[in-house]
Amino acid sequence: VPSTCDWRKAGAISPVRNQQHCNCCWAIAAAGNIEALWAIKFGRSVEAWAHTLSLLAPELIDCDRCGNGCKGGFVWDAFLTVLNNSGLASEKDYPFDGSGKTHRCLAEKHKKVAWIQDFITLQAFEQSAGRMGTRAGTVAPDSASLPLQHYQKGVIQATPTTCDPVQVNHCVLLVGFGKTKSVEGRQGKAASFGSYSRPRHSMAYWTLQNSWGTHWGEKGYFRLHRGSNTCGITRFPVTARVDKPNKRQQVSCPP
Amino acid sequence: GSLRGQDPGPQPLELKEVFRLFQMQYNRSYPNPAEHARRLDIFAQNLANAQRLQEEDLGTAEFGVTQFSDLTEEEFVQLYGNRVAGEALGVSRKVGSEEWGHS
Repeated sequence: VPSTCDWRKAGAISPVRNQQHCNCCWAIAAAGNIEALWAIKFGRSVEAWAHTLSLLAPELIDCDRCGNGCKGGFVWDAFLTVLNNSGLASEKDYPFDGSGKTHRCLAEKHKKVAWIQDFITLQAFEQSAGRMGTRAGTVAPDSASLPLQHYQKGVIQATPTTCDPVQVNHCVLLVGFGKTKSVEGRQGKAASFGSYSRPRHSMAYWTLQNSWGTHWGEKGYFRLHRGSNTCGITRFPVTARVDKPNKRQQVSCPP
Repeated sequence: GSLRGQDPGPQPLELKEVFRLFQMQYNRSYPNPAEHARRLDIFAQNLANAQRLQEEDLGTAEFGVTQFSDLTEEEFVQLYGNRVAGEALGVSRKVGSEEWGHS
């Protein structure tokens, strides 16, 4: 496992989206996970596929098994929707309006541009996600959302009082991990609070893509301390599995 | 330099100015003076919350004014949160069935 990993540098991560008035972080995280896996597995950047791939959420939201995807949902439900619909249509065919309203599921009407074989929940996340993240791509974990309301930048290492690791109520996309330099700072703050004594040692962190637009956080991303289950990031880490089609001829049982 | 004992935090006039800048930056307007006053109160409360987060954070994160600073925690969770996974899955409940008489 390398000490750092950033799938954005490989062009595997689709742009930061804005869920607007729709509680669909779960669908955006799932779509981002699938897009990244396709980009990684098939060796093309998401940008290069923008016209054909750029999956998103609308199909997942409308075709959610509860039919009410803007009222919240779960990443595993998104993956089940993809499996049940035998794939996902492109965002071009199935646009996202952010209005918060769901529509009739139109999945059958559109050509499928991506699909998955399976999805899995990672065990021992903080140990395995690095390995998974490096080899297989991104992961879509849950996180508690409250400190994020006021987050501007830097690595969050919250305590259970400020960020309950049990009440995870937001889905995001893990795109990489790394370590801060020993003096990453809190200097030059304009609209945040004072310059507290900061850790002099380097800090390991996860890099996560949020779905609140690029004006939030670090251009739409945030970082959580790695190794302390900050904000419950280890609770429900899920990833789709995308593999190249097996070209071997299938063997069936002889009569 | 901690804020404690050095910087008393935004004063009323300063707060109104910070709020005005927030409104400009995020293009916020409110339908009437009462709502404006209510949002200003929420904004002040959120600055206090951000300061608490800042004090208790063990990392390098910075907290302060964001596009969500005029929302209460409840509004924020309702608008931008998700269902709580553990509750929906029932994982917080005891595993096993009473009907079977053993876990």
